[in-house]
Amino acid sequence: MNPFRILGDLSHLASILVLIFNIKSTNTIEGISIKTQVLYVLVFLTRYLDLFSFRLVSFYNTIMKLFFISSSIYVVVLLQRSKTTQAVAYKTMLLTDTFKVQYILLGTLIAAFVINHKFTFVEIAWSFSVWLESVAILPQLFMLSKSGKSKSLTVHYIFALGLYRTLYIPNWIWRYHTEGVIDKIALAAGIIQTLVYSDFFYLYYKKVIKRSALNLP
Amino acid sequence: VDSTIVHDEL
Repeated sequence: MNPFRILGDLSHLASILVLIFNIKSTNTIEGISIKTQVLYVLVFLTRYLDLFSFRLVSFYNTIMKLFFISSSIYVVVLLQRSKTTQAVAYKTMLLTDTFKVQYILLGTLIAAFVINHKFTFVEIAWSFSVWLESVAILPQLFMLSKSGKSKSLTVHYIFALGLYRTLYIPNWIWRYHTEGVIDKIALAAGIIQTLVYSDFFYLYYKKVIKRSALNLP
Repeated sequence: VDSTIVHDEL
């Protein structure tokens, strides 16, 4: 375990907590893409199948997996529940959340069958999950770019999520130098995901800097 | 020997 990976996992944890806090505290789902959240549930369900094999890697690894699965499902439940509690916002979300996830699902499924560590169900599912995670944020970024504005909490959510996978890259470099091992599929998908976030990072950086620039006397 | 790959990262 190295500091990059710990910080990365904590950033991932923080992003989900920010999202849940965002929905519960502001009691609005405005600007949140339910498609991205459903994709994340799929990412965790297909990646953590080894929970059923009871070959637990470590206590930390297991509780984090259980947390990610349960919290991502909880977010989707919260968003679905807003169908009754805030019907207008829910309808608006469906109208603005228009990214064609079929293309993501088909593309990542093909990638999983073509590029995997072993042609077994668990490994293809794992590979599908890694490829899917690298593009799962697209509906959310698409919605954000269309609406042009968003609550700051949503922006912080995306930033923390992007930071998590970006931190995994130095983690992989660290592990390569200390343990001599590297997972090429995870590395490739992680680089793609970081690139997907890069334009968002640029916007976020400008927005934050611009705001602080404005604050200067 | 059990040849399943162990992914130790989240």
